Amino acid sequence: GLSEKLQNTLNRLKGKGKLNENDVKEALKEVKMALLEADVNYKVVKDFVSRVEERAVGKDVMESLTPGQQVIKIVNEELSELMGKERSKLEFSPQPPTVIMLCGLQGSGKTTTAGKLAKKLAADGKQPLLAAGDIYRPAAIDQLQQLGEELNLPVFSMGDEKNPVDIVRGAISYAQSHGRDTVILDTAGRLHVDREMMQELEDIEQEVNPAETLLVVDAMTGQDAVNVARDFDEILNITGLILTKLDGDARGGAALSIKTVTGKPVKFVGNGEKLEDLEPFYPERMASRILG
Amino acid sequence: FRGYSKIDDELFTELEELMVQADVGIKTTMDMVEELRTRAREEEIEDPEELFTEFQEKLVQILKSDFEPLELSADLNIIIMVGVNGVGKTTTMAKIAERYRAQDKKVMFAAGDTFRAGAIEQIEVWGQRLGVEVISQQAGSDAAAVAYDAVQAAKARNADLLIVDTAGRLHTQKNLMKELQKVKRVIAQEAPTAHKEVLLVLDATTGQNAISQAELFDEAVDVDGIALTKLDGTAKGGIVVAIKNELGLPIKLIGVGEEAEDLQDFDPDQFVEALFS
Ligand SMILES: Nc1nc2c(ncn2[C@@H]2O[C@H](COP(=O)(O)OP(=O)(O)OP(=O)(O)O)[C@@H](O)[C@H]2O)c(=O)[nH]1
Ligand SMILES: Nc1nc2c(ncn2[C@@H]2O[C@H](COP(=O)(O)OP(=O)(O)OP(=O)(O)O)[C@@H](O)[C@H]2O)c(=O)[nH]1
Ligand SMILES: [Mg+2]
Ligand SMILES: [Mg+2]
Repeated sequence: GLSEKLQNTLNRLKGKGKLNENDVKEALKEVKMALLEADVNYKVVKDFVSRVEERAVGKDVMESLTPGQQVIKIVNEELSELMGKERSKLEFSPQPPTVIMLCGLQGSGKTTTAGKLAKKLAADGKQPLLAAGDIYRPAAIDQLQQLGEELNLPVFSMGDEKNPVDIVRGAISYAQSHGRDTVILDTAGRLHVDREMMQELEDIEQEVNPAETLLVVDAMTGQDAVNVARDFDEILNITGLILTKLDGDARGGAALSIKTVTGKPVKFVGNGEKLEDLEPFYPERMASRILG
Repeated sequence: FRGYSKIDDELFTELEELMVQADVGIKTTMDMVEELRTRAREEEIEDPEELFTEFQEKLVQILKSDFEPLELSADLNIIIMVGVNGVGKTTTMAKIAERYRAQDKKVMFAAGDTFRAGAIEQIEVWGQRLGVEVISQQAGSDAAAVAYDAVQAAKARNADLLIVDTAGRLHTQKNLMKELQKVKRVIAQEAPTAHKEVLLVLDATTGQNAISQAELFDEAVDVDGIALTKLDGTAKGGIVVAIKNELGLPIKLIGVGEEAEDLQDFDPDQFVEALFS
């Protein structure tokens, strides 16, 4: 992994005598490579490496017997700092029902995650109501209804002829009259650059002021992650992220890029296709996964 | 290029940044930039424009070499859609069907995703919209059994093209990759003379993981071509350069939207131009 590469590079450089600043800069290229291979955004990597460099060109590293270990320690500290220390929780509204809106690019895992969240909330003693806000994708409503059936939880739908603002309004009213305290709104996948579709989300936000607007992001997303997150966060009030498909071998550098650029926390991770595959986000685990 | 008056380190750094941000990948990028530096020195190139043009041509060459577009043979054609979760397999299948239906070909669908909620219904909606017959079984049934039924039906109805949808699966899930091999085997056994094509669907927003996906799917079921989806977003899909360069897998189709018409043949020149726009 990265620790060995750093250690080897620095040992090789140290082999010719005492380490100097340029040697450390040379070794840090390994950090740059590791982060780029992990899909961390190019500009984020540049800033990160220069921050590490500032700390690494000090006597503690250059005169250390194990400079590689010193650098790795700095990298890990800086990375964990960036990923955030707090274990992030869901916010609930003082006045029920709490509305949780899921949004994101096409295919990122929103509908499945809606089911997972409903399962978790029910297990936590809540009364969730799933709301079918995707009126475009073929059989999207069927998909959510099947998940609701599997969980024995209600799904609110108005079919695909009503607009999502009316649907979420209807869902809230249904929740109030049927004792459901949380509405989980599934929305259609959309491009951050699709003006009309982003307006639809804005309209929903204006209408119901969700306690949580969660951006659902695929862990294998590459450099484009910052563009997507920045646009969603600028147009909406994103309160957090859910990173999906972490059961694969994607390093998930998108998480670091998005956190750095938006400051918004990852609240959950999707760890599989089943409805139980939702876990809290552990920043230190993510940091070491990204470093490889 | 880009307002540079001379070839220097700054230019190569800018090139590196451009390529990495297009998801070409750091290893491929560094190899290519290194090669470009050498060429600039050896051929004594002074003009950045000239260097940049050479560079683009090199990229086009990588993507163009042994390029074969998607083509139907005169016999039964069978396309198997494979790929990880959510990349656009089912939607791409619909787009391919639309293209050939418009050419008056008889197309059929096999609802091979028997696992995911709403998967069979999703194909049925497309089948209805496009006038394509869907062969399916109950949810939870064996995907290979659906494939078997579909091949028999395609032969009986004298179909020109059978497209087999499969469930999304991570390339790292060994048992699911085995299941995919079984689907391919059943199809090969039941339609030995058919022209068969395994189409790997990749999402243009995917980063370096696409290489791992391509490697493992190719290893498991011998991929014939790639369909790169969601190029209507801001992601460049540069990872296909590394995939073509290292694995030799050709990109045949691109997806540029969510409707049935949003399918285009892969055009290396346009693609490379877009990488740097
Ligand atoms: N392996 C794995 N697959 C997942 C995970 N989350 C979702 N999926 C799968 O990803 C695919 C897409 O999931 P959906 O829930 O349909 O995605 P979506 O964002 O609602 O898609 P659109 O509505 O079309 O934008 C499905 O095959 C899911 O089973 C996860 O954490 N791990
Ligand atoms: N913008 C855009 N969206 C696309 C494109 N191709 C597919 N999609 C969308 O991506 C989402 C997922 O598409 P699917 O066809 O369900 O993907 P899949 O690979 O079959 O998903 P699973 O079967 O769950 O693994 C849907 O919302 C599609 O409309 C494309 O080229 N551009
Ligand atoms: Mg959905
Ligand atoms: Mg599908």
